[in-house]
Amino acid sequence: RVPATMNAFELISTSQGLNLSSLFEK
Amino acid sequence: MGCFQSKVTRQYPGHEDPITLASQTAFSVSEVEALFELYKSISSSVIDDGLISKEEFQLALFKNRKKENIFANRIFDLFDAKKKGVIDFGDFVRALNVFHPNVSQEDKMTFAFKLYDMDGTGFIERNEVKQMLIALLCESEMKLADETIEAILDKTFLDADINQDGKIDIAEWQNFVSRNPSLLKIMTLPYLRDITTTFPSFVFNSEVDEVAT
Repeated sequence: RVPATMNAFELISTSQGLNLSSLFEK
Repeated sequence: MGCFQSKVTRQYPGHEDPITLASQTAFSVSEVEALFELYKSISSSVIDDGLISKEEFQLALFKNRKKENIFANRIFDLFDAKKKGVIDFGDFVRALNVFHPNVSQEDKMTFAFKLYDMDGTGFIERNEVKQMLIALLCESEMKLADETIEAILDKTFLDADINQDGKIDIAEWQNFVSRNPSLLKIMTLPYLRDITTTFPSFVFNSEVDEVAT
């Protein structure tokens, strides 16, 4: 459940597309 | 070096000297060379032309070349500093530098602002945030009622958009991020600290004298 009080950017920053650490996984 | 053109330069268009790249970034020369090992593997994953295409970037991120993602597209566009539709090695190192643990929060904050200013207007607008939020919900297969999405946007803009003009400027973003530092967490990759350990083979391919490292 996503509470309506959550900050939009906090949610957005969970995107897999923004998680560059996967570039380092061989 | 004189007229000598190295094998690396011929195979990798836009390949810049590791010593120069190290001088422009938080990376040491060895770390730049270790990043080159990573770069070689990503840039040869679909077409071995020494450049990273969007497809190769997506493949490296998702292990799936067909996966479309607006955030990955946006990151790719920011990495592609010369707007050539491909990432060369210099672009790659300079863009990854922002994610280095030793780079200032100020630089990370600016990069994140550009990332979320999808249309490049100099403001993060409400419709851009809504578009990103909907994309995130689709990506994570979460379903939210329209009213909930609007409530999240209202709350976010009430907090971030200090002058309440419906868009977030860089000063408002700076202020918002300083109150919500966790938003910059994605801008730091601890992996970059140990890059020479992750790609030790750089030692065998080094083109730089040990003295320079």
